[in-house]
Amino acid sequence: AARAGQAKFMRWWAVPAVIVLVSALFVGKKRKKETREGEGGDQPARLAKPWQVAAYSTLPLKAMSRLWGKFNDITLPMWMREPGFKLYSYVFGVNLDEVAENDLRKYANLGEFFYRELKPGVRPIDEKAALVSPADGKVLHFGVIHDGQVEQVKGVTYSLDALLGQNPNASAPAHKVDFEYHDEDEVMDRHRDFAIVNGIPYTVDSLIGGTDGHRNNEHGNGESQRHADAVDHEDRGDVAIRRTSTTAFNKVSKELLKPDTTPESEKELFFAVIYLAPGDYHRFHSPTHWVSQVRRHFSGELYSVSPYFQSRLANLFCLNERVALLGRWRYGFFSMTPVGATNVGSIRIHFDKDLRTNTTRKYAEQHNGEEWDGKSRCYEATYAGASRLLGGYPLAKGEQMGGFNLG
Amino acid sequence: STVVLVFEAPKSFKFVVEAGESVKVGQAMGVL
Repeated sequence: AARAGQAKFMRWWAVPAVIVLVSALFVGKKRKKETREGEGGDQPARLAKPWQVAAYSTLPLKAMSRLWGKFNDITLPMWMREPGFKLYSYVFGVNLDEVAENDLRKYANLGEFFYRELKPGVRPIDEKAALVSPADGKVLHFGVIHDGQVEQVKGVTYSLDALLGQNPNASAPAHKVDFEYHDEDEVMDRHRDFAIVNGIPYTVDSLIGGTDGHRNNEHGNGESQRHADAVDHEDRGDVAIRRTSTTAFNKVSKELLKPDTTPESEKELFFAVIYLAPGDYHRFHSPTHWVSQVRRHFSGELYSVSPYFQSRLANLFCLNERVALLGRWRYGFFSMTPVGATNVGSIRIHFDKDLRTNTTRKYAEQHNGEEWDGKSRCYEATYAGASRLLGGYPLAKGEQMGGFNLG
Repeated sequence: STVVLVFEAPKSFKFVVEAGESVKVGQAMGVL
């Protein structure tokens, strides 16, 4: 009787176990194949059918994202924090040795831990490279833009105009200030005359957004310097910006004022896409020395941007909510566009305190002064007041710019 | 989340990463 019972038990669990095992192997193999496709493999993209896209778009993704954000802003009890964040780190591959805060209990919730900072020096900046990675993540795709079409995956493109808005080059006029350096190699003193523009001596303060615009060396009263030291934020131009640092200004101006003799015919438009996985450090940094002149906030959808969806949804980056920062670097036009996703709907730009993404209907109506019609819109602002000489907000290579928040 | 870079550069610009490669902040992506 015992043997008969044992045999029956064996039969009972053996069949489902084999089914589960085979299914897991099949799903694993399928996922690996899909990931390879999403990363630009040789296989052509298999785009979702229109009814699948329609079905996906009916999901209240923005509401879900905001709810997810609120949920992750709930303060966790002290006993739960350290084991909870360690579990998250184990699952998503966070290197806790790099986290700036050693005591994980100081992060009140997952939202704070997700937006963690890193210890100084753990991300050395390659000073020799023309372009460095702006974020921790995976390079999904890069290349040259032909005929204004950016390749999303193999064989599928989207329009550059749709991504950044119409005529991005027009928003970044060529730098044409008559400029003279006093001493290029000298460390600049913000209280000392820095440059002469059209015969007028300028100080560093006046160039990076001081209150007086310019100050004559002999007749200036020094008010701009005193005021500049006291004020951290100030409304300049169309948006409120944080005052740029003298160090960033020095680095960027030295780089941008070097002559670029490359003829236009010898230039091309390049692109690169970096995907940040849930466990990655979610702040982004400046990839080179450049000046951001225009910010365009496209209030779109919040579809997932994982490699799987990138290989399934055409025009994904033009549909999702994003903040396009447009400007110029030494070689011409430069732009950086953080794109939101369902779990990280909020994009923060640290020097632009007016920017609000993944907002509710009520907030949009209050702050944008227009009736919400549910359609995707582009809100444009300029950073022209941030640096009078450079005509925008200077961003030094490796400088922290902003990040993504949960929800 | 994703970051998309679009920029003008001389034709001699070369990416020094591979598609699918993991990168860290500050790591070289392109040289001239």
